Amino acid sequence: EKVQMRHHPRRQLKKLSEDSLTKQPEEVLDVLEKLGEGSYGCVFKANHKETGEIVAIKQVPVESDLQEIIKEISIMQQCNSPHVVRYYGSYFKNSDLWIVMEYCGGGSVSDIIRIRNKTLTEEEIATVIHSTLKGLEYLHFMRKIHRDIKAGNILLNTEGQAKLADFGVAGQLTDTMAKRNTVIGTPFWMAPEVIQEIGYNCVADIWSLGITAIEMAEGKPPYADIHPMRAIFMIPTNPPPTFRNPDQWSPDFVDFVKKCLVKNPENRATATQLLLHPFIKSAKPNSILRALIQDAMEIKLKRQEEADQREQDAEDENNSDEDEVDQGTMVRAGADDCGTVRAAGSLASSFSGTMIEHEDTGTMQSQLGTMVINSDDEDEEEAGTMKRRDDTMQQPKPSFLEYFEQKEVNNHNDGGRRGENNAENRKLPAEGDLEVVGTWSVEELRVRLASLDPQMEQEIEEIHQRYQAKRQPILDAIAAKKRLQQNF
Amino acid sequence: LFMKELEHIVKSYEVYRQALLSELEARSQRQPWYT
Repeated sequence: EKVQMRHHPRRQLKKLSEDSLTKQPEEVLDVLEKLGEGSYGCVFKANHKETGEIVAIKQVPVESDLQEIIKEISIMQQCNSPHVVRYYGSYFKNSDLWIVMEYCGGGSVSDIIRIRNKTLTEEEIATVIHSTLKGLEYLHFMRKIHRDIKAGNILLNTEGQAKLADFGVAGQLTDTMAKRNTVIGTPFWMAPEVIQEIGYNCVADIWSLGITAIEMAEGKPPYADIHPMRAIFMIPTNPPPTFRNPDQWSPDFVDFVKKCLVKNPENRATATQLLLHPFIKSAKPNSILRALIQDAMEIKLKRQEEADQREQDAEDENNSDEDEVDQGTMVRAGADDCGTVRAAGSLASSFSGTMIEHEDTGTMQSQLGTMVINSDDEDEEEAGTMKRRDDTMQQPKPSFLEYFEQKEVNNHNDGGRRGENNAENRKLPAEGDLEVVGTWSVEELRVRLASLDPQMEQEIEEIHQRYQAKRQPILDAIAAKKRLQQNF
Repeated sequence: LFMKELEHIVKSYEVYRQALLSELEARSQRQPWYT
């Protein structure tokens, strides 16, 4: 079965009419299928009955951080650009907020890389970045900063048009506050000035775009292999990251990334300037992305059909062995693979010594989550915390901790080799007593070095738990209050 | 406070990591057979 690439709505949906918004959402929309998990809740595909247009619905539990969600809605509402995902309207349904927005059939760029198990070619990257830059130019013109640019937040429609999505952490610049000083974003994509909390402006998004270009080319951002907390210290200290193999890429592409990854924001190019860069000027039209989108959609559909078939077989034969067939390891290796770095392989090897399943890699990738340190000025009660942006109330653990836990799970699956290093007796020497390292053998030094990250992760988790226990009663009280204010 | 404690932990580990790396580096220079 071929994937339907285009849909032809009876007429273009601009936004949901007042009349539609007073009805129950089921009267206006036919929910078709679940597309996945968004940053706050589940995302569904739906049919807008009146126009026949396909839309996306983000269903967010009202217990979530509504202030963040309202901010996201507000920013989408103010935008009117073909390069920014459009917002159509919202409904309250039971205990969920339904946010109806533009559907991008191609999914996110990181989904496409993961599904195809293949990074993008330079030509494809140029086209994606061209649209993304237009979105950023528009956004920055509107004095807004996205603050979480990464392949996971760039969506493609079936025509190959890239659109900026997920404004959960976006911010509005005002004249009196031209530079924000809130640390926000996803560690590996974060600009040095953002990490240093010295104030930042729109060009922080340009740094993240440069990191995203490397992510699309190599399958992961620089420093993805190392502890995010260490990366946070390394990004402002080290020279700007570059490609692992610069010779593999054209001089124009290398120069483009170099112009994005300028450490001093004052010397960094703007979106408008970068749109004139030769790498972007020579970008091919969006239509060149259709084949890759079609490919990803077909693989996804095929996997879905296979999963359904397995489920059916399991039911028919009541044979539990069938369940063990691993859809995650399926790799499509076409003849056009030559010269393209395979994403899952490189990611997998970076997370543990052994190959891990493709689907696991996806989970891991999605858990390189957005980090929020210090809330916005207007959200004082959360100040000084890091929080996970999805299901904040249910599971306020920061996503980077989730990432460590997942990593630990994989290490355990890997025969628990790291566990052996994580011995109780290898605690940090007392402060100022580092001379003791001179008394250890080379082997001891190596073992201690190897056990550093798990030890640090454990300590971080412990203090997180301790603070969480203190915060929980306050969070519960806030959640209770917000529930009372559902009809905002 | 949480951030301060977190920063303290990360910095302590970074200092310790540097000490271990420097020691390993020094040993490798002292001992040509070191691998």
